[in-house]
Amino acid sequence: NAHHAPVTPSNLCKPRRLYISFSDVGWENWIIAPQGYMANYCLGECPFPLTAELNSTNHAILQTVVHSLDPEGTPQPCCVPVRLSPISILYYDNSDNVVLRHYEDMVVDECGCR
Amino acid sequence: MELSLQESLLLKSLGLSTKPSPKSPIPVPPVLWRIFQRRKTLPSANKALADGCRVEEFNVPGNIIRVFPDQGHFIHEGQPGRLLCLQKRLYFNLSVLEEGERLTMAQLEIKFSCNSYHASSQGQVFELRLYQSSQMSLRGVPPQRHGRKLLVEQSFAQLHKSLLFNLSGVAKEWRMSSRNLGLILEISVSNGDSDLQRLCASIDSFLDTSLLVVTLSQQQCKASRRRR
Repeated sequence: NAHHAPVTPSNLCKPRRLYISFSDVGWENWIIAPQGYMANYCLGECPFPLTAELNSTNHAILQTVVHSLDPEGTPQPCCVPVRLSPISILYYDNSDNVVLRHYEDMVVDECGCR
Repeated sequence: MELSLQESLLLKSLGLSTKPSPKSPIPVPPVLWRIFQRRKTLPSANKALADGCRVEEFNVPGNIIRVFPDQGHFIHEGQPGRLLCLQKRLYFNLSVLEEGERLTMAQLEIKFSCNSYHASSQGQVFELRLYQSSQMSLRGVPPQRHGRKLLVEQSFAQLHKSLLFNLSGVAKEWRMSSRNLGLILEISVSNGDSDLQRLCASIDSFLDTSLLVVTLSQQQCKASRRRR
């Protein structure tokens, strides 16, 4: 509908930089490596029409159409992580053993409207 | 108070019951550094595809790798016999493994921080025997012969190399039976060569043993497997 003001690209749904520093949370004496890592998070609009790069599901497309017709009744789809990657952390446990542990889904690589 | 609650919830989600507070941290074993660095340098797309529930370097299932320092003691003060260089109890405290972890591999590493190399005409210089102990023994009291089961018996000549032994079976038995009485290591020399005798007398001072254990967290790996 023509009277919709186009959304400026910068506030579309996409990953935003978020660096987690383990020393900021006071974990630097037991985490050996890394000292921190880029975890990122998702933020942004999922406006009508949903373009291809917004990784949307069919349902999200449907929801944006309904939202454009009834903004009060139905919200926009949510901007959420759709591709994550793992990290490994090297740390000392409570018995001073050295542990290398793999954690899934720790970094947001891609966001999408769902 | 709220912060500590949030912290404990976060630690719990990372599979940790409490915030570790290391007292006498040991150097990071090179093997763990190498695995960590290799994973860290993987391109992001490869990371997401890599099977985080498998340790490629050892080709076994697992998402947690621990290196346990030896907490055992020498059975004798000084050299136990003319040809017997050392008799040592090895003990690795596996009680830190959580119930939901399945042990998939255990590898004993015996290292000598000495770079000497003793060439002998026969080529066989040192003899190593590793026993699984089934009896407690006190410092200074040699273990009874029937209180131990021979696991490994081999000869070696070079002190500057690491000796690796697969103890997965023994470690699984320790966990199942909740009866971990450790191992007994004996190193002797094959003859009375004077240089050899000198090495034999001091070999205990440059012995370093550790146990690398790989486990699979059923909770964290089962979920990812279902999604995949």
